[in-house]
Amino acid sequence: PAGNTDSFDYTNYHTLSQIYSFQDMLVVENPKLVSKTVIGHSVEGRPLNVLKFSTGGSNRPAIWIDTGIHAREWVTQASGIVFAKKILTEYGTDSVLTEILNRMDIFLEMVVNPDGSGTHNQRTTEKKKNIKQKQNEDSSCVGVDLNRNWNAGFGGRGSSNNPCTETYHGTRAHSEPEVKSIVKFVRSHGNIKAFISIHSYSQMLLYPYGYTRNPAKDQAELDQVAQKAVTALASLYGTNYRYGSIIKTIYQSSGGSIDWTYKKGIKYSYTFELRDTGHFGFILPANQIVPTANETWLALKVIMDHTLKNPY
Amino acid sequence: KEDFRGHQVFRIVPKDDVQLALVRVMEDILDLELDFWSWVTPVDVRVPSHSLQVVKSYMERHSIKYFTMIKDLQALLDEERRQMKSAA
Repeated sequence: PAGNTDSFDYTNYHTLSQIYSFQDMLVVENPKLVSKTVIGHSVEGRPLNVLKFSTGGSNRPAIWIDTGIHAREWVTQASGIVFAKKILTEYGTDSVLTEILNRMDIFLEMVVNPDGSGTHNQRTTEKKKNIKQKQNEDSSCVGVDLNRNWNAGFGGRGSSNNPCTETYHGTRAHSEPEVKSIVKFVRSHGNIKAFISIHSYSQMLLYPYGYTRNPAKDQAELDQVAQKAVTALASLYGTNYRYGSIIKTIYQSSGGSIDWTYKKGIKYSYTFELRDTGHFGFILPANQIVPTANETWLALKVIMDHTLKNPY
Repeated sequence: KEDFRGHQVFRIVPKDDVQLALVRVMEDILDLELDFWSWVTPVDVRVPSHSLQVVKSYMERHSIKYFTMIKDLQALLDEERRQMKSAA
């Protein structure tokens, strides 16, 4: 185990306990900049940890980033670890990040679905849904797709009412504690200005909506920012990303997180789908973690910088 | 630990909505134990070894184009684990 965040191995995938230890080390090493809050507990009782990066102030406008909502999308959690370290190393050295953190807070939930990560602890490819112990009616299947459980077109096309499918939406909107805890947090904070949820794979940057063909009111601006973000991302290694609304770029999907946050008034709501486009899929080799995280970070900074400079 | 020996990941390329619907039918056949990785066309699906022949026959019968993205998932995982260990 790493003794500190400088000796931590960012080029490898880690278990849930190692990720939790990393979070604690980060807080211990940087008490003035980082704090950890437990916003709830998963179905199996695991803590839902959120790191807050802040230089002070009170209820500043904030940016939310989450990774690991689908447990099998390993590279997202691994990237979340890199992002956390980058925020701290770039504060004071990178003018963009420094300006952002001087005026806004950043919240980072690295593992939205700890049960899917931790239960089998063997990094199976099957773990997308959370673990719902209570068996669904007339079914022996367990688990809910946490990105179909939000109150935005809940239960509509692009989600399933069959508990045995990968896109099962659950019994009702926000039924899952992993989702409900974020909903409660966002509502009580009241000043989140950007919400970015990170998935893999497919190499895309998406904005609302997924549940309806009606364009988002701010579509033109969201599209412009997305274009700038993917351009920045590609500048590092030439990685190509598609971008656009969820429903036009991929397919209709109901009950997704950023549709809900956008409807709640968080204008800059985006979803990333990280590397790759299907050569390795979820089994992205560990040697691609840092390049993936570094290029994604450039795109994140574009979104965060735009959020800072365009208050609403 | 689960063993994915012999599991393959197929990339299916349906040519129209009719073929896509036919692919979706497979999701409902629980015995196949298919694990859909991506529903964005093309469709990526992990197929356990015991279902390979059935899935291949089904797609050939309906003239649905597909190719093998990952030939042996366990071999890939083992190689990944070996590389991570040596890197560490």
